[in-house]
Amino acid sequence: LDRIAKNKKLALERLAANSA
Amino acid sequence: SKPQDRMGGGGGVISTMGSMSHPGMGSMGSMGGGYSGASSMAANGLSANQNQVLCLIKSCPEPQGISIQELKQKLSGMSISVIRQVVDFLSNEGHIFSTIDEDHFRSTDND
Repeated sequence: LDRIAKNKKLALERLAANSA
Repeated sequence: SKPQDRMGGGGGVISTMGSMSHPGMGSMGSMGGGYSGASSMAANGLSANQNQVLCLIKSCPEPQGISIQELKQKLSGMSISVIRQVVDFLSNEGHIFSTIDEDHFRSTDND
């Protein structure tokens, strides 16, 4: 499902932003 | 010539900041920092609830993730609203994300 991939990408970006 | 009276001078400093040891918190080495020593906090700065939820989500094998209902069943002491707060927080932090709908979550660090 596309939504899953999209949300995962978003989450990974958030994670990266948070740990930066 | 310095007087070496190291003992007793300066009056008893009795503090509780003893043990500097955090024995093997193992697993995730990269995080470091911000450990404040509160007993409900783990090494990564999450509360006990948050860690439990994160742990369950991480351990879920389903591609669509684990549902709020399943979390609730496994964390019988936790109410839905608390669980929702926790997943909300975790997804804001980027640790987890919702999958097929807003009730299913997966962890970012298990592929």
